[in-house]
Amino acid sequence: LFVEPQWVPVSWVY
Amino acid sequence: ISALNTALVRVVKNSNTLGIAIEGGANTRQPLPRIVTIQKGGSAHNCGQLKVGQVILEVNGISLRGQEHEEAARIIAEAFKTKEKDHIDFLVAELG
Repeated sequence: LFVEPQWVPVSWVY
Repeated sequence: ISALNTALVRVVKNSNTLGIAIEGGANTRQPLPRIVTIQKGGSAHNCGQLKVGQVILEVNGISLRGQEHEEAARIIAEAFKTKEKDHIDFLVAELG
C-alpha cells in the first residue's frame, strides 16, 4: 500500500 | 479538481509585504498550495478577498499544478517582488 507522506511543507511568503 | 467555485482575486501591492503562509505543493497530500495563514497588515490581508483555506491554482496566469512546494512559494514571492506589476492576480479555489 503506497501511502503519501503525511507531513506537508509550510512556508511564509512575505 | 472537481466542480469548485474559483475566483480571480487581485491583490494590490499596497504594503511592503504580501503576508501569506502556504502549505503543500506537488508530491504532498496537499498537491496545490493552500493558504493557511494571512498576516494582518500585509497586502493579502488588506485586499480582503483572500481567505485561509483557499487553494491557489494560478499566479498571474501561471499554473501551480505540478510545482513542488519551494517552487510554488518562489513563484508567488517573485510575483510580489517584481516591479513590472503593482498587483498579483491569484486564481483561487474555494473548497467545500
